[in-house]
Formats: sequence, C-alpha cells, structure tokens
Amino acid sequence: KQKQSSISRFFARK
Amino acid sequence: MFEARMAQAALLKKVLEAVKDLVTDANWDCTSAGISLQAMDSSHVSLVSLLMRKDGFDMYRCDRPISLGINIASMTKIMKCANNNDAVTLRAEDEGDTVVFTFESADQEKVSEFEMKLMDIDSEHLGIPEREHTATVKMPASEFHGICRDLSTIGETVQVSVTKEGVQFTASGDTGKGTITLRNNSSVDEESQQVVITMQEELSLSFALRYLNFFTKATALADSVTLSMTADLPLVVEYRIEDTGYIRYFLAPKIDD
Repeated sequence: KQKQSSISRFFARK
Repeated sequence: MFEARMAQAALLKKVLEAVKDLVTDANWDCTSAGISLQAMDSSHVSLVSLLMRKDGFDMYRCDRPISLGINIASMTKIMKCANNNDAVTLRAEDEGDTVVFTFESADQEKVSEFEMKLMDIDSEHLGIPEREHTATVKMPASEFHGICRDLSTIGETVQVSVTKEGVQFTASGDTGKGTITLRNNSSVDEESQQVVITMQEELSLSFALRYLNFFTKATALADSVTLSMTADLPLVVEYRIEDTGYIRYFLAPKIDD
C-alpha cells in the first residue's frame, strides 16, 4: 500500500 | 499601472489550458521582471509554478509589483473570445479591482475589450529551491503525454525507474501490467525528438497518474519536457515556454505506507 503525501510538506513557506 | 502585450493570444490560451484543470483561483504576480504564478491543486498534492519573463512580451510595463487574483475558469472563458492570431494586452491599475483584456485582430480591423473582476486570494507562497537532481529525463512532450495516457488505462500509479539502460514507466492494475521503456537516443539529429537521460545513480519512484495527466495539458507549450527526480523528493515536470519562461509542476512521490 502506498501513501500520497502533500506537496507543501516539501517546501518551506516564504 | 500594469500593462503587458503579447503578439499571439494562442500562447496565453495554452498557458491557461496547462493550469485550468489543476487550479481554480490563482494570483498572477506581476513585477518589473515579468509574470509569475504559483498554486497548489485543491488537494495540495501538486504545485504549479509558471514564469513568463518580460522579454517574452511585445510590450511590458509594471510600475510596482501587483498581484492579480484571477479565477482561472473566468479568464479561460474570456481568452476563448480571442483568435489565436490576435494580439492580447492585459491592463490593470495599481489600486484597481479589475483587469482588462484587449484583443486586436492581425489586420487591426477588430478590437475587443473584456473587463474581468479581480479576486482577493489568500494563498501561501512556498520557497522552491533550485536543486540538482539524481536523474533527469528529457523527452518529446508528446511522447510523455502518450505514455501517461496509455498507462492510465492500466492503473492509477506509474513507477518511473531510471537505469543505465534507459527510463522505464510501469503501471499495474486489476487487468494486468504495462511497461514502456525509452532508451537514451541523444544522437538523434532532431533535438525535439531526443530522449536524453542523465543519472548519478539508479532510482525508482512512484507517482499518481491522475496528476501527471493534468501536467500533460501543457504539451502544446513545448516540444520537449524534462522530468527531474531525486529519491523521496517531488518530481519536477518542466515545459519551457520558448526562451522566455517555463511552467513547472511538482508532484510528491507515493511512498510505501
């Protein structure tokens, strides 16, 4: 089973 | 005052086509350098980043930075009123709440003007560092489009594996499995037909085809597409907009639970 993670987890907020 | 004119409405239509299925509302951030847009899809699984530098426009003026909050569907409807060969000018006052689209026919005998209300869009801006990736694959944009479409008939997820042999796209589902392999062919004369693979080490990552299919709506913008991959980091799918910008899509990989 694979999980889809959110893209915002990978980039810092500006 | 912000004012930008491009020679061909077709380009802006293609840009809208490339974002409209992914993004509902977005800020078009205009500065003296050009126009950029960054937005996540509603599920926050993917991110689109668009850049159109000012040198891609016939005329460009931006006295002070301005964010135009735009409903993409509304803008798409307005742009459908332009012929592909029309010149299009976007215009907004610094403190205004509208943007005006002017379309001029190539023979200059018809001028259309559409005013669109702007929206207040509260969107978080993410810092996207430029980084080296473990593997990159440059291929014809139409080839990538076809691969994503074909593998979607088999399954929901594609596994992308880059090895010395080439790049392999695999999907599996209830009915079976499909595998498409492309080999490096950087010796092909026609640059747009080349498959060019660079690799520091072999890797294999899984991605949701649903999103890749959204990304391939940008196929009309460029002959080639570049996929950049690093283990456990988002895939970057880049279409260059002539020499004056790009549209980049970022998609988080699927990870074993």
